[in-house]
Parts: sequence; C-alpha cells; structure tokens
Amino acid sequence: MELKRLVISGFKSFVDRTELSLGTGVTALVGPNGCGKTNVAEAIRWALGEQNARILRGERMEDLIFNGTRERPPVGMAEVTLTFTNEQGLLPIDFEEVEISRRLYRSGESEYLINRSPCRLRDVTDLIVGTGAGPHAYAIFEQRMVEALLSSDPAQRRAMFEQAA
Amino acid sequence: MELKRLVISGFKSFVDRTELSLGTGVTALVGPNGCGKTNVAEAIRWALGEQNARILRGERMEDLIFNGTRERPPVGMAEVTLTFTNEQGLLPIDFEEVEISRRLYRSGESEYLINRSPCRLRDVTDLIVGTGAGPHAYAIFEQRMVEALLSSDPAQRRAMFEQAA
Amino acid sequence: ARTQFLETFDAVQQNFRSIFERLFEGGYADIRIEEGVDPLEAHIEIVARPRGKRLSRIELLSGGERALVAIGLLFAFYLVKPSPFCLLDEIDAPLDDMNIGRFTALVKELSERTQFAIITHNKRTMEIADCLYGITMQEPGVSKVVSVRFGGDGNGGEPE
Amino acid sequence: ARTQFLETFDAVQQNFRSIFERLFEGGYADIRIEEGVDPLEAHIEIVARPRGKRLSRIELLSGGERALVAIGLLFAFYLVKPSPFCLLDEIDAPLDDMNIGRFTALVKELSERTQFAIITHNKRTMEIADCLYGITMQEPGVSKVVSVRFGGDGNGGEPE
Ligand SMILES: Nc1ncnc2c1ncn2[C@@H]1O[C@H](COP(=O)(O)OP(=O)(O)OP(=O)(O)O)[C@@H](O)[C@H]1O
Ligand SMILES: Nc1ncnc2c1ncn2[C@@H]1O[C@H](COP(=O)(O)OP(=O)(O)OP(=O)(O)O)[C@@H](O)[C@H]1O
Ligand SMILES: [Mg+2]
Ligand SMILES: [Mg+2]
Repeated sequence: MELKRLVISGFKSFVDRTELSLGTGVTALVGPNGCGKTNVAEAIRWALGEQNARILRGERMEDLIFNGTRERPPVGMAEVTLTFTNEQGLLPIDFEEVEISRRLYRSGESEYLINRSPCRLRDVTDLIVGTGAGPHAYAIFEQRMVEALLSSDPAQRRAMFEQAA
Repeated sequence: MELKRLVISGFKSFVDRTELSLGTGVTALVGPNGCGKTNVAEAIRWALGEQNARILRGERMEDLIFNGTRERPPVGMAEVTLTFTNEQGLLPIDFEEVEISRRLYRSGESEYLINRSPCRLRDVTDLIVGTGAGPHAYAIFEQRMVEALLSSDPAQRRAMFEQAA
Repeated sequence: ARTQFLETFDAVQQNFRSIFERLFEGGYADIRIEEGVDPLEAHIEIVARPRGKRLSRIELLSGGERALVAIGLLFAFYLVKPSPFCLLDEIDAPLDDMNIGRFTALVKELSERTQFAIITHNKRTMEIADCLYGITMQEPGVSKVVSVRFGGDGNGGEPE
Repeated sequence: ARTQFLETFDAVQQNFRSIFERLFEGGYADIRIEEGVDPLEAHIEIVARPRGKRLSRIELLSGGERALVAIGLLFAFYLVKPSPFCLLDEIDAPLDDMNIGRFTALVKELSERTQFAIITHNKRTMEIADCLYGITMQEPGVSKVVSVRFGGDGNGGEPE
C-alpha cells in the first residue's frame, strides 16, 4: 500500500490547488521556515480523520481553512485528497486504487468521500484501521514526540508506551 | 569586563587540564554530539556559583567530577578557573585581573578562591552580583529556555518574566 | 491491559536494542520498567552507553545523544506494527554530521519496505531522497510547490 | 513586586518590538498581559505577524518562526540588564539559512559591547566567529580542545 498522490486545496497556507506525487522510497520536503512543510503533514493527518484541532495547531476545525493574507481573501472550503495504491489488498476494499477525500466548509459542515462516493468519517477510519497498521495507516515522528520520550515527567514517557500498545 | 581565560580540570569529560582563551567579540565552540561543548558552559556556570546540581545535569554535586571511562579511572577533584579582566572596574575589587576558582573533592568538600586567596562561595557570588549585571555576570541562552517561553503552560512563560525582573 | 502492555514492552525492548546498536555503531541501550510496582504505573527508565562511555540514564547524555536515542526508540515502537507510510518532521535538527549519516542509513534501509516522507533543513538528509519537493512562499502567506528532483545521488540541494 | 514586574515588562516589551523588526525584517510582534487580572498571575500572550502574514498567537507559527520569536524575546530580556558575557548553546538548530543570517547579524552587532560564546553545529553561524574552538573526544569519554582559528572571514569550517 502506497500513498501515490496528495492534493491540497484551501487547507491552511495551501490556498491554491497543490498536487504532490509520491513514489516508493524516500521523498524529502524542504523549504524555508514557515513555508508550509508541516502544513503538508497536517493535511495528511486531517484527511485520515484527525478530529483534534489542537494536534493540528488550531483552536477550532475552521482554523484549518485558508484565512486570507493582505492580498488574498479567505476561502470558504478546505479539501485534501489522498490516493493510495492497494496492490496487496491491505485496504479492506475491492479497488486497486483508493481515493480518500475530506472537505470542510466555513459553516462547519464536513464531507468525506471514498472513491468519490460520499461516506461518513467512520467509514474512512474503519478503512484505515483495516490495514492492520494500527489506528493510523501512517506514522508521524515529530519533535514533540522526541520530547515526550525524553521528558523528566514520567507520565509523558509512559503515555508514549501506552499508545504503542 | 571580559572573560579572558577558562581552565577546566577533572570537571565532567574534561579529565585533562584544558585551557580556552577568549577574546572580544564572538567565540564559537564546535564539535560532534557528546564531545563536551555543553560541559564547557556548565563549567562556567558552576565556577560562578551554581548550586543546583540538576541545572548541571547531575543528581549530586559529586557527579560533576570526572567519573572514569573504560581506559581511565575516575579522579578525585574537579576544578574550574575563570580569569576576568577588570579595566572598567565593574568588579568591585581593586585588581585589573580577577581569577575565580572553584574546586570540589570526592569527599564533598569544596574550595573557592579569588586571586588564589581562599574565600567563601558567598564572596564569589557577591563579587558577581556587584557587577550590576544581575545575579549572574553572564547570560546563558539554551533550548530549554526557548521551550519555556513557547510552552503551552502559562506558568513556565511567566517564570521567565519573573526571573528577568 | 497489563499483559498487552508487557507484551508490547518486550517487543519494543527487543527492537530498541538492535536499532541502537546500528545507530550508535556499538554501545548498548535498554529500556527498563521500575520493579516492584504495577507495570501500568511504573517509571520506564531509558539507559544508554555510547561506545567507549559509561552506562548512563538518558538524562545525563548530551543533547544530540538524547535525540538519537529517542529516534531509535520511536523506530522501535514503529517496528512493532509497521505502517506502510512514515513521515518524519525535522527530527534530525540536533544531530551532527556523523549522526545524520547513521540516521539516514537506517531510514534508507527501512525505506525498502516503508514509504518515507522526510521534512528537513539538512543537506545530508536530503541526499538520501529518491525524490525532492521544494515548498516556498514567494507570495507571502501562500504555499506553493516549486520543484521536483529525482535521483538521490547527492544532487538535491535546498532549492530556495 | 507588582510595580517591578510591570516596569520590567514594559522594558522587555520595548526591546522586543525593535528586536523583532530586525530579526524578521519588517513584520510586527508584541507581548501582552491578560487584562483584568493581577499582573503577577496573568497570562502573557506573545503575538507575531511575520511580513506579509496575519497576526497570530505564537502557537500558530511554524517551528522555525516560533524559535526566532523566542530568541528575540530572550534578547529583549537580556538587554534590560545586559551582562558583559553571553553564551548561546545551540539555539540556532530550528532556523533555516535566511533566519540564521538574521540571527547572526543581530549577534554580530551586539558583540560590539558583549562578549559572546556560541555553541553551534551550523556552518553559517561559525562564519561570524572571531575565534573558533573545536572540541573532540578522540579518546572515548575524554574531551579535548583541538583547534583554534582566528579571523571570521568564512574560513572556519567544522574541524572534525
Ligand atoms: N488557516 C490558515 N490560513 C493561512 N495560513 C495559515 C493558516 N494556518 C497556518 N497558516 C500559515 O502556515 C504557516 C506555517 O507553516 P508550517 O508550519 O507548515 O511551516 P514549516 O514549513 O513547517 O516551517 P518550519 O521549517 O519553521 O517548521 C504559518 O506562517 C501560518 O501563517
Ligand atoms: N562526571 C562525568 N565524567 C565523565 N564524563 C561525563 C561526566 N558527566 C558527563 N560526561 C560526559 O559528557 C558527555 C556530554 O557532553 P556534552 O553534553 O557537553 O556534549 P555536547 O558537546 O554538548 O553535545 P551535543 O552537541 O549533542 O549537545 C556525555 O557523553 C557524558 O558521558
Ligand atoms: Mg514545521
Ligand atoms: Mg550540548
């Protein structure tokens, strides 16, 4: 199972439709401070069903929609689409390619689609859990996890172990 | 007032007597992970009277003495000497050069010297406070201070402000 | 819950010991559960002995050594239940050149079975990429993907 | 205590606003005390608007932007009661090339009145040094100073 393509539109600083094709092996994302790299990571998390706005550095889910700059007005919707290949049949669905989309409107209304077919958030997360790769079909390593492991607060370290179990 | 010279012996990984001469302007300390750079910063803090072993990454003050490697046995004493110039008379003492030394023995016994004359820890800290540069004649910026300012825990940020006041 | 925790702990411990040996080229590290207490409440100690040094609790290691040990432990967790896709967001920041080399060698090897996306500022980390994307904000506040380079042959420089 | 806190706060605030402008080449930042509460108990908010972007609480900025704002604030504290000697231990780790340049320019300027010792892994930061010391552990566990170079003319490379 591979993440073949990622399309981001209206999500945080990616106001214009942006496409990233990923291949096997290692893809590096580089650029200056504040240019949007972590936003890409958050777009992937969000599309796979992350419901905690705080994890995505927002106060409310609506904070994820591009909220404008001096030159550009805010937009009304954020959309992220992930396309996975499914040659090994890891995803419990009868397709060779699986496209997962998530949309959020300013009204607070959300849409979820699997292969362009509307579904519920639950269907997306079930699909991901169904890969047997834990609650997420992906792992993200970031500085705050390194700090939790190194923390002088034993509870933080234990929490990391409990999450893995 | 300038830190002209730093001599470290038996302190943490600096088992052999090591001398660093500093000039005006910017001195850079470089080297691989774990080679001893932060130990140098801790040596300066300790010589200026730091009493909290935890700040120096130790459990007890005795942890600061070189405790041996496979090839080398532990040693019995740690010593750090700082030599300051005093042309502006910032240090409230009638000398053009001021040498501050601190020694710690395995027994737990400590010695403090100003210009080779034994004194108490209190005399060293009074001298430093007397420069008018706050409780320390030096400022240290490190990652944990950056994190305290950025912390989502408001108490940590406030503590930084209270320290400055 | 206790059994599951202990089983996971054993798996993580085993992974951690072998990953550490690769990352530190020798030396030894371990994770230990405080004895005599309910495992679900116990402290978990991390100890490491970089080559030639003494065994220490992680609190006594240098900034870069701690980061490398923690990265090894994150991968130890990960290998218990590997996912097809793994994203690393600037975890290489405190590492020196030698340690970046060991870190990237480990990632390169794991990338035979796992797809990796690595966010980094480090030129040596970029060198192992099969594919490189540059992200910029030439228009303030607006992100744009500006370049794609293939072939991790050391030609990928930061395209800013 | 309250008066002293507020006086210090005002001094820090003033320093912070002008340092930020230097570090971010425009843009604006501020620190604010939560209103209507005892200042000694109040939240202190840090807001920043990098050039071209919107004003945000620091929590919403990127990793490198947050680090640069915090560094600016540390210098703002520092300038309230400058000491003759200032040591920086690897605080440049999350910064990209452009931000390292701004950070080093600020340090270079302050170094006319303050003696700086900077611990760093970054080649661009090393370039502003008037004097460079390399520390190694060729014998495991034993630190040694191995090289001294004078002249911050860009010739100082990491002597490992
Ligand atoms: N809803 C939003 N609308 C517009 N811009 C946003 C929104 N949310 C965040 N941003 C912008 O995204 C930027 C942060 O991007 P990001 O965290 O991805 O940077 P980065 O590339 O990871 O940088 P670094 O290397 O410093 O970690 C911020 O400058 C912020 O202004
Ligand atoms: N009492 C001691 N005796 C001998 N060695 C010690 C002692 N205390 C600490 N050390 C050693 O000092 C080393 C840490 O050095 P230090 O923290 O200065 O590294 P550093 O150069 O700052 O590295 P980094 O770039 O990773 O921050 C550790 O490897 C530790 O083994
Ligand atoms: Mg980031
Ligand atoms: Mg260090």
